[in-house]
Amino acid sequence: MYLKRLELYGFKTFAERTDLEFGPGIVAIVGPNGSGKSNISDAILWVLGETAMKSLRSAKSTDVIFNGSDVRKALGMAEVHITLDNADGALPTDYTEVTVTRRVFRSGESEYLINRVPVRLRDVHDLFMDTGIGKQSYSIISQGEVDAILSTRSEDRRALFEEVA
Amino acid sequence: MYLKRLELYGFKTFAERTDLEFGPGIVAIVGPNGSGKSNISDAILWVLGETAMKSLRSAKSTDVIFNGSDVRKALGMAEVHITLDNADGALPTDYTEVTVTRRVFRSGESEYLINRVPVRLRDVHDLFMDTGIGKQSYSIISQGEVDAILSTRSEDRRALFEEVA
Amino acid sequence: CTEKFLTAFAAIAHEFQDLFLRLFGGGATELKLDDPTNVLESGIEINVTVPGKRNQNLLQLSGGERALTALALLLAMLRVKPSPFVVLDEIDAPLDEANVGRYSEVLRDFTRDTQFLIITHNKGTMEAADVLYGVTMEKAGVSKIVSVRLADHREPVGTG
Amino acid sequence: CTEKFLTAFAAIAHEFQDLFLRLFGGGATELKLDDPTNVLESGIEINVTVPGKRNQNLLQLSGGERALTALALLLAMLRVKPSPFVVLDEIDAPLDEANVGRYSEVLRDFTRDTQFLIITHNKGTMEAADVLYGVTMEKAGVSKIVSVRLADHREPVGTG
Ligand SMILES: Nc1ncnc2c1ncn2[C@@H]1O[C@H](COP(=O)(O)OP(=O)(O)OP(=O)(O)O)[C@@H](O)[C@H]1O
Ligand SMILES: Nc1ncnc2c1ncn2[C@@H]1O[C@H](COP(=O)(O)OP(=O)(O)OP(=O)(O)O)[C@@H](O)[C@H]1O
Ligand SMILES: [Mg+2]
Ligand SMILES: [Mg+2]
Repeated sequence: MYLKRLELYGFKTFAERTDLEFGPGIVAIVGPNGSGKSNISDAILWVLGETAMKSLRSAKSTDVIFNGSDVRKALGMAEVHITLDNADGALPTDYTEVTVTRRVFRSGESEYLINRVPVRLRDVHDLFMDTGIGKQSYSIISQGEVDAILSTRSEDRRALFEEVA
Repeated sequence: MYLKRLELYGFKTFAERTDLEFGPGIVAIVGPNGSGKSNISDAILWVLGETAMKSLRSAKSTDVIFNGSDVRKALGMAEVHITLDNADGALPTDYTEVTVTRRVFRSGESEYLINRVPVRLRDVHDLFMDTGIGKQSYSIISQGEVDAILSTRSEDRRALFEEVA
Repeated sequence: CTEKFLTAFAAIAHEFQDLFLRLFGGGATELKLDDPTNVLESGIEINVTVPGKRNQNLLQLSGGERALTALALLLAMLRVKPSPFVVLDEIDAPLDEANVGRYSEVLRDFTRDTQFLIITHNKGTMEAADVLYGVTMEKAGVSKIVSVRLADHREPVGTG
Repeated sequence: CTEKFLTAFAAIAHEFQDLFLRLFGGGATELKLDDPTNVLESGIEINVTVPGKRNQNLLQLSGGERALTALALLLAMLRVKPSPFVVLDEIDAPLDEANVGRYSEVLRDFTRDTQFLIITHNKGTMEAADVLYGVTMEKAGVSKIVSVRLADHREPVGTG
């Protein structure tokens, strides 16, 4: 299984439909301060089912919707699609390619889809259970968070080890 | 008033007597990871009377004494001298040059001196009261701490503003 | 459950030692359960010694030493339970040039099983990447992806 | 006391706006008391808008934007109550090249009243310094100061 594509539309600073293709190896994301690099990492965390707004540098669920700039009006929705190659059958589904979609509207309403079929958040979590992806803390390290692994109290470190067990 | 000299002996990684002269303008301190740069900043915080061990990345008061390496045995004392030019009379003393010394021994005993005269810690704090130096938080920013100014709760930010008032 | 946890714990401890040696070129590590009689709830203690120095309390480590130690632990977990992709957001910020080199070399070893998305300002890390995505704001407040460089032809494509 | 605090608060707010504009090349700031009826205990709220973007919650700022905003506030306090010397330990770590340039330019303005000791790994910041002290460990675990470069002859002296 590997990450093939990420599509963002209306998520934080990605007011325009943006498409990122990924291949094997190391992909570096570069650019000036404030240009939107960490917003890409937030988009991945979000589409994989993250619900703790604090981990997304947000106060409420609609904070991830593009809220306008000098040149563009605020949008009414944020949407992210993540596409994974599943030829090796690592994900518990028959599809050889799996696309997970998450949307949130100004009203606060959320939608989740797997291969365009509406599902609940629970289904997204079940899909990624034990595959090494998703909310597990050692696969997405947000800016400034790497130090937290060492500085948490010894009881908190446990949770990290338990995810591996 | 300005900073003229800093002398370290036995403080953290400064096992050998080390002398740094300073002039006006911008002095950059550079070097590989773990070489001892932040230990210099800790030495300044310490000699000016810092007592919170956590701000010195230490657990107890004797943690600042050189505790040995592959090539040298541990020492029994840490000592730092800071020399300030006082030609403008900003410090409440007649001397045109003021040297503050702090020592700590393995026994845990501490000594403070101003121009080689033993004093109490209170006297060091009084010397620097209202001069803009010392424990006040906006003149020494330790590694990783700059973010704390924005992320503290709004009540904690007050203390910073009060130091200026 | 206890069985499974102890096996994983021992495996992580082993890999952590190996990766710490690779990243620091020496030294030693120790992962210990605070209370071995209560495996399922005990906290976990981390002790490391950087080459050439005496036993250190984690607090005394420098900014760069902490980042490399945390990285060694992360990669140890990745070895025990691989993840198809990993996102690392500016974890190379505290590292000096030599350590940036080691960091990207060690990551390279993991690319057989794992894709890495690395956010960085560091030229050394950029050079080690296979693909480079540039993010910029041509229109105020709106992000745009501008260039993709493929390792085989080092010139960025269409960075205009 | 209230009088003194309010005067200092207003002065800091004014300088903060000025320094934010210098560091970001635009935008706006606001410092507010959470509870203006209780001046001596009220918390302090910080609101900023980065040029080109809508009003932002401090949480949403990027790593580099946060570092520059915190720097603007620090320097504003320094203007209201100067300190003879200031130590800054790697506050340029999250900054991109352009912002490192602005950071050292703005610091230069403060050198009439204040000495700066800047710990950095960033070449841009090193070039802006008047004197460069190198710290190294020739003997394991023992720090040594190795070189001093004076701005007038740019070549490091005795970096051997
Ligand atoms: N909902 C939103 N609508 C519009 N802009 C937003 C939204 N949420 C966050 N932003 C903006 O995104 C910017 C931060 O982007 P991001 O953190 O990705 O930057 P970065 O490229 O990682 O920069 P750095 O190199 O400084 O870490 C901020 O200026 C913030 O105001
Ligand atoms: N009492 C002590 N005796 C001996 N060594 C010590 C003592 N206290 C701290 N150290 C060592 O000092 C080193 C850290 O030094 P310091 O934090 O100054 O590095 P640095 O130059 O700032 O590096 P970086 O660029 O990574 O921030 C650690 O390796 C630590 O073990
Ligand atoms: Mg970022
Ligand atoms: Mg340091």
